[in-house]
Amino acid sequence: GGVGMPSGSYVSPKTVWLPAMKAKGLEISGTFARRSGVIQMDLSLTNKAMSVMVDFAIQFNKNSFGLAPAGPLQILTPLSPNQTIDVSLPLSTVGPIMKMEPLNNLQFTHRQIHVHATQELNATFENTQRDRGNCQYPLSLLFVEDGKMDRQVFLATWKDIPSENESQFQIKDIHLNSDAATNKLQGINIFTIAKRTVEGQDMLYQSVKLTNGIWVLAELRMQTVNPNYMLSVKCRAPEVSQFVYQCYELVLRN
Amino acid sequence: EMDGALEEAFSRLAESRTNP
Repeated sequence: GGVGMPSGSYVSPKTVWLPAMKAKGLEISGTFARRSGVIQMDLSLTNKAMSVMVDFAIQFNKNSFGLAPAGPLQILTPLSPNQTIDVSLPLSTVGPIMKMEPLNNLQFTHRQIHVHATQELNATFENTQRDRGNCQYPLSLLFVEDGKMDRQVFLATWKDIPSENESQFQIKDIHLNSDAATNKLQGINIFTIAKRTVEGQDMLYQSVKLTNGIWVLAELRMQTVNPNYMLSVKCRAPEVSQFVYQCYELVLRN
Repeated sequence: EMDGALEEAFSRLAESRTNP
């Protein structure tokens, strides 16, 4: 994490979501973070056009978990040519829902107004530009802070979820012991409920709760002599399992 | 007593997963 972030909360570097070529000179790059329960979209807007840009706005298309801006984009000053502005947009999860492919895909529409100056007429004119961008968010954005399942409920739920709903993933070449892994995972609200050591393997039983109430149960297996972890994920909505696995990969490697 | 039973249940789960 960076300055001022709780330890363990990894934020991916910004990537370009809307290249300047596709948006008449406006480049949008961004990343996502969950900070003390608040979901944020961190954006950088760069003006690569000759005109000044003003009056920025963003809308989201329907998406799998109802992500939506919780307020307007707070960009109060014009963006001059070659200028970049950084802004954090808080998000809610009460927007309209439509299952996306992939599940964590987010399409957005961005609008800005280009202000052109004409020396000949000694005047300015404006034209509105709308562009569609696309990005994907880590599912950990939706892992809530009260995702530590009651231990008895965990055991009953684990038994109750059929084995067809279990997915297994190998996480290769991780050199962390189980305590370090537990701490890192807790930083993104993956909670360890129990730990057992059987035949030289540490087995961690963990739970995650998504903003929409879906619970995910996991078993993380590690051996001191083997840097490859084995992750088993059980969920009543098994389509989320591979996206939960991606979060394990991301946080354990960073 | 309840805690002991829960601890035991987790141990059984881990055992069953290692030696199915």
